[in-house]
Amino acid sequence: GRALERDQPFRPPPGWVLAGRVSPEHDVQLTLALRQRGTARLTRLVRAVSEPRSPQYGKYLSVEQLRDVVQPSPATLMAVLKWLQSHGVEDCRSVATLDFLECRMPVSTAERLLPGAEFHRYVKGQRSVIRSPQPYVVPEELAEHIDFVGGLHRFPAERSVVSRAWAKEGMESRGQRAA
Amino acid sequence: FHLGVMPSVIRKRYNMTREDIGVLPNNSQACAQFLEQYFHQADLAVFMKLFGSGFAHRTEVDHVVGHQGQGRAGLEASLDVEYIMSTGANISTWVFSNAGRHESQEPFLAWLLLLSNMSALPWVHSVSYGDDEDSLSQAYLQRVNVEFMKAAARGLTVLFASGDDGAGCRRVPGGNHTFRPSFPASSPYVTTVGGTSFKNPFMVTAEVTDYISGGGFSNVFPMPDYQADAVRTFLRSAPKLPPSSYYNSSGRAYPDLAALSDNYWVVTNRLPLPWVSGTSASTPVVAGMLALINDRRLQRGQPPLGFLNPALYRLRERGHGGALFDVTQGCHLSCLDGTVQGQGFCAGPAWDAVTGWGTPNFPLLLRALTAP
Repeated sequence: GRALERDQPFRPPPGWVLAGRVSPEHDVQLTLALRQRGTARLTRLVRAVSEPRSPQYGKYLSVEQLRDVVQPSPATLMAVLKWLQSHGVEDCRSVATLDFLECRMPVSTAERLLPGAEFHRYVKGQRSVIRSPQPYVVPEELAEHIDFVGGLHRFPAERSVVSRAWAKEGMESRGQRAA
Repeated sequence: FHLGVMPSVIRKRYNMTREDIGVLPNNSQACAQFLEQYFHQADLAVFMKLFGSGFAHRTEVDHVVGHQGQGRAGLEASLDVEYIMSTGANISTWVFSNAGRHESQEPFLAWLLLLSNMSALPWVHSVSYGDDEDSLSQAYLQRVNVEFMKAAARGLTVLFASGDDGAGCRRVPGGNHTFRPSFPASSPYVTTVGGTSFKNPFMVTAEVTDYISGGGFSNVFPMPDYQADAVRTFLRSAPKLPPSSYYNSSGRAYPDLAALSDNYWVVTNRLPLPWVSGTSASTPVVAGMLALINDRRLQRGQPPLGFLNPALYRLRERGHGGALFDVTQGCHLSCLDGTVQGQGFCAGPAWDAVTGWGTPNFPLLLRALTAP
């Protein structure tokens, strides 16, 4: 298979503690980012509708028109659905633009579907997430149809960018010490 | 004289009058939360009671998309809602609450899926969240960037906070330092908001850089055409730049503009809290103003602003240079090493990598962005 995100570091943010493997029957929800068609056309469209000098300025697309530009090719949809069905994955839902699939499946299925993935639970206070510290691969013939699979490596946002003044003072004093 | 930034201070500094409020029922604005950051309607009501005199405003969020928890209010959520509704006053406001309902969901991805799945969305979105660009895979970065292009094609204005670590810092193999850009701030298809402080912290004065204001150059996304002239002018004319080994001068440069980010008052869990700072504060302030400009555009039969940057970077050449207060003093943080000694980029005339084009002068920005 091919690793779609070989360069994705796995870094549990501070405070998240490993709480062990997740049982094979437990459900996970994975998000498959399907390869879009028409991204070059989308680039041109964005330029045309956003550039005030363009005659198309402000002529924005509806979600249906956007779907017609970016929806994956029939070959992509066919290949991905066939792959999912061959692993018994049927609880999937798409979005209006047809370029994402959210699928729910037991951990055992997910680990067969994405060889390499190993689902573990991490906890922080009352919160709990399921992630894989190991990289996943997809079958070689699927690699051209999927951009990445979400729900394996990235943790919930830890960094909203609000800070308190006292924290800034801390940075300032660190800066002064360094100077 | 004031004891911290509150709506009256922002509205005075940016020349917003009591008439500068939304009037259209079909205009809306939104902020997105990704932590278990819940806002409380009661906090908003207390905030507006304490700080909302002087302009007509709403005291309730109209629409929460996602799960609204019952726990303690989060500072980020309180800040975002209270300030987007202070500059985008009297405009219908949505909150996207994406804490991640399932243990294996990525909350940020869940928000992107919502955008791809809803046919009717607010025109302006404010997001105060970021990751280090180098902490994300290329496949993820490129695809999320396409998601912002999709939003732009639909006419959505998506604003991201530029971050609170200045230019950032990272040790690369070999032991040297480089700056550390933040994503989505570094996406060429979002508008990124930096931060400023008052020159005199207790008066409504001119602004200087807030030294935490995130800014710099992407190591992933090339510089888009719309900003090439402005950024090259900055690189050519800045009196002092960090060594070129610290940043990728051909990358997408940010922020695009800025607003006050220091010393805000926020009501959270019904308590007024002073000294809240960060580009989390400046971003909803700008978002609310852009929603208000959309209100005026829609009244005139013009389309909403959509992806702002191509228009923003042309304001000067179209004779609207006064639409933003140029912030020219101060520098932001970076690596604490012997070479740059904690200093990243510095502000200067026109666009710079700390405050972008500067901060809004609302009436002139409104005039510029509603001009035929």
